[in-house]
Amino acid sequence: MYIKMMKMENFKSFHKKTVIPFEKGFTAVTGPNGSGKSNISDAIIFVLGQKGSRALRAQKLTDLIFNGGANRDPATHASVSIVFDNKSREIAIDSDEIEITRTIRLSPNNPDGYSSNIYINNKKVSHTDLETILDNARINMDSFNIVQQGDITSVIEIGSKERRKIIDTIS
Amino acid sequence: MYIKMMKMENFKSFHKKTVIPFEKGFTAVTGPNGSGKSNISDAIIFVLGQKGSRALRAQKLTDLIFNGGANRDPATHASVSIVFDNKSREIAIDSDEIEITRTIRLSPNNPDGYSSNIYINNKKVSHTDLETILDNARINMDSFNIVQQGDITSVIEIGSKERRKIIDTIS
Amino acid sequence: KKNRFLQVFYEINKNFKEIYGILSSGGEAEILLDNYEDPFNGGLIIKAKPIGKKVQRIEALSGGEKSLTSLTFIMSIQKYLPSPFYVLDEVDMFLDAVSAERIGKMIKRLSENTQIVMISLRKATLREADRIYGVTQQGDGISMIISKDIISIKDHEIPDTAIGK
Amino acid sequence: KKNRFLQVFYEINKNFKEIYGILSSGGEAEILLDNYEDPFNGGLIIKAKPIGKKVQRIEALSGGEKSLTSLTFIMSIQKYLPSPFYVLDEVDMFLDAVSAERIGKMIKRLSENTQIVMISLRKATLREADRIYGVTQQGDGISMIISKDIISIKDHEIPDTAIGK
Ligand SMILES: Nc1ncnc2c1ncn2[C@@H]1O[C@H](COP(=O)(O)OP(=O)(O)OP(=O)(O)O)[C@@H](O)[C@H]1O
Ligand SMILES: Nc1ncnc2c1ncn2[C@@H]1O[C@H](COP(=O)(O)OP(=O)(O)OP(=O)(O)O)[C@@H](O)[C@H]1O
Ligand SMILES: [Mg+2]
Ligand SMILES: [Mg+2]
Repeated sequence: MYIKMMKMENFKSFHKKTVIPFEKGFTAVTGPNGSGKSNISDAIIFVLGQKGSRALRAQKLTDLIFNGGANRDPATHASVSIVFDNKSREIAIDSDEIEITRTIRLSPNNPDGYSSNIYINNKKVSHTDLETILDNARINMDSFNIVQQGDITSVIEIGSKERRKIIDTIS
Repeated sequence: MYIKMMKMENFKSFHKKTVIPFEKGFTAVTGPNGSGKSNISDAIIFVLGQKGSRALRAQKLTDLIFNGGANRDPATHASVSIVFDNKSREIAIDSDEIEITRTIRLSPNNPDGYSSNIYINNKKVSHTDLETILDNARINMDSFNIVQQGDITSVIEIGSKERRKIIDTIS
Repeated sequence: KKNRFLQVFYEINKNFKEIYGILSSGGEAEILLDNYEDPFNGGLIIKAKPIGKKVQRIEALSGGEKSLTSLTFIMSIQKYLPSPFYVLDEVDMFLDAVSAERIGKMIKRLSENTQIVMISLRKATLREADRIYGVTQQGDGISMIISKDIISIKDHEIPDTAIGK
Repeated sequence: KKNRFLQVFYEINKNFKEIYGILSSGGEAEILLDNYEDPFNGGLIIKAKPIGKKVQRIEALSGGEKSLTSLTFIMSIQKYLPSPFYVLDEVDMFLDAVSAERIGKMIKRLSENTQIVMISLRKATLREADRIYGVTQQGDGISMIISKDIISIKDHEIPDTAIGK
């Protein structure tokens, strides 16, 4: 199983529909400060169901919607899709490709309100369903397979019991 | 006022008596991981009266004593001296040079015990006296003049009231 | 359940010792349990002894040494049971050139059976990658992605203005 | 007391705006008080707008942008009332090559009236220094310090094995 592709539309600093093909092996991402590299890892965490907004450096989920930059109006909704190669059926759905999409849309009437939806292969699912499916496929963020900027020494700094729990989830 | 020189003996990874001359202007310190660069900044913080040991990456102050490395016995005491050029009399002592020395010595009888002493120009002073003298000379660590490894973004991350207090101490 | 845990633990510990020996060029490290009789009531301890040094609390290690130890732990787990993919954001930040190069080569080896995405500004890391995506903005706050062909780094000659580390 | 505070605040804010404009090549930033009538009952807020972007909470900024903003704040204070010395440990860690170089040059300028010691692995920083001390160990856990003449970096040609960033 691996990520084949990711699509972002109006997610943080990614305004137009941006498609990133991913391949097996070792892909590096680089560029100047503030260009959007960590925003890509935020997009992955977001589409895989991250609940709080703080890990995404946002105060509320609507902060994730493209704010227009210096010259444009803010967008009204953001969406991230990730496509997995599932030939090995690690995700318990009978399909060679699995596309997970998560959207967040401002409520037209309520300035603080928003709606957030999740789709797997275009079928709407609950947040809990997504969590279950990903947990069973061992696509979770508990074994330090996703390490955010500045967090590399946290393996050392977390408590010894929390560290042991990482091994629990593997066994 | 500026630092003219620092001496370390058996402080962390500095075993022999190490003398570092400092001059005005911009001095850079470099070298491989684990070579002892941050230990130098720990020595400065230590000799200027740092109370807790955690900021020095030590569980107790006696952890600061050279532990022998792979091949030797641990030392029994550590000392750091710093010499300031005081022609501008920023330190309220009538001397062109001010030498501050701080030592930590294992108690011969009590395995966890130690004694810690502070000297200014070879005259023993209390910890509180040192603090007062340094505060009056504005040699303190409150205005982010000493930034430890990994802490550079903490100016951003501390609370807004704590940040305002930095300005309080300057005015 | 406990036996399964201990079996996994010993396997990961074996990887941990081996990988640390390579990355630290002769240092020694291991992971230990607080309680082997009842693992779930205790924690997991990391001991690391860089070459020429005495074993110490890992909090006393330098920034680079801590990063290396963390990465060793992550890779020890990956070697036992790879996650489908890894996304690592500037994990080479503290490393000197020697360590960054060793980590880069080891990530390349591990990526032969796992998809690894690394965000990095370090030439030592970028040099080992199978492909490089450049992220940039044109002064309007909008991110764009360019592939390595466009930023002409076929020979991994990374332009100094973008990274230059 | 309050007037003294406000006077210092405005002076530092003036420095903050000017230094940020230079370091971010055209960005805008300022510091604000929660409460100008009663400053001691409120906090100090930092607003930073990199070029081409909208003003946002500083928590949303990237790692490099946060470092640049932090360093700007420290330098704004230094410009108003220098501490006798500065000891900065790897504050250039997150910066790309362009920012590291600008910070290096600005540190050099500020060091003309304040003693600044910087621990760094970055060539952009080391290049600007008046002198460089190399710290190393010989496999026995004991640190030694060598001056730049001994490690032959008269032209700041730093050997790749030691730093190479
Ligand atoms: N909703 C949003 N709309 C537009 N831009 C945003 C939004 N949220 C965050 N940003 C911008 O994204 C930028 C941060 O991007 P990111 O953290 O990905 O940078 P980076 O490439 O990782 O940089 P560094 O090398 O410094 O870590 C910030 O400048 C921020 O202003
Ligand atoms: N009491 C002690 N006796 C001997 N060695 C010690 C003692 N305390 C700490 N050390 C050693 O000092 C080393 C850390 O040094 P330091 O943090 O100065 O490295 P550094 O040069 O800053 O490296 P980095 O570039 O990774 O930040 C550790 O390897 C640690 O084992
Ligand atoms: Mg980043
Ligand atoms: Mg260090």
